[in-house]
Amino acid sequence: LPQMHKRTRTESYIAENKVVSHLLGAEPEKVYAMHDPALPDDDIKALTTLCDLADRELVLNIGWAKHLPGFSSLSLPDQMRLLQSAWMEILILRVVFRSLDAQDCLVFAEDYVMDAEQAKQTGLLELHGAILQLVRKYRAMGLEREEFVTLKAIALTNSDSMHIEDIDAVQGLQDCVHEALQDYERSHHGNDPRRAGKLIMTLPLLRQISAKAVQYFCSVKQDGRVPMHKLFLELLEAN
Amino acid sequence: TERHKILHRLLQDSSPADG
Repeated sequence: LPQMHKRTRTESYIAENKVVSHLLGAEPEKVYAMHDPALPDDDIKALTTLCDLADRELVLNIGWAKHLPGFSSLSLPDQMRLLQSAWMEILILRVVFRSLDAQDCLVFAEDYVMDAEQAKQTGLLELHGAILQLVRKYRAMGLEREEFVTLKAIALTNSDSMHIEDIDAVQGLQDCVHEALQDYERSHHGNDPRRAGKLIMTLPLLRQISAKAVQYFCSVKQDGRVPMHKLFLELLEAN
Repeated sequence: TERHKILHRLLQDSSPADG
């Protein structure tokens, strides 16, 4: 019995390692804001930069989703529904992870870091503060890259879209990444048996921030002063 | 799908990461 138990655990570590290393390998490249030096430094420029960045990152994130084990086996409408629900959570989680080593700043891109003062000038202060709350939470926990990529996959598969056709297939995908996280924590943080749960319990805050962000950018869209690319607009409209 | 043409196209595109 002890041998069997050991073998099962080893097998599960191998399975976990496979999913986690697959997710690590699928991580998109770094993004750069490359903001236009010809534009005056005002709120419109900042928001234009953010919207352009978000649009380019969305393309990368869709490519990333396609690498998720099992995602491409879902029906195309279900793939769309998951992304339409979780796209902002994925964008925010990436900003949060990039910002873990920054001091009270959000690293929107390698070359685009925003502090509270700049956020205030852009009308983003509330959102900035909310995202920093999540940054502080993960920093206190010492969030690792492996955990970040797995959480991102959980956020995608846990999008709670009301229009999923094949709920069992989406649930199967979610179970796979959830199990990978649990196995990772068992093998790397065995001294904290509640760590996987603690990480999953951060997802409601992520969803709350994401809803705020969508609401904010919808108002920016309605205002009509900031140019937005089509993919970003499509997804804003999906919410 | 009609309202989400770009998302649809990117998901259908056989290359995994480029738009």
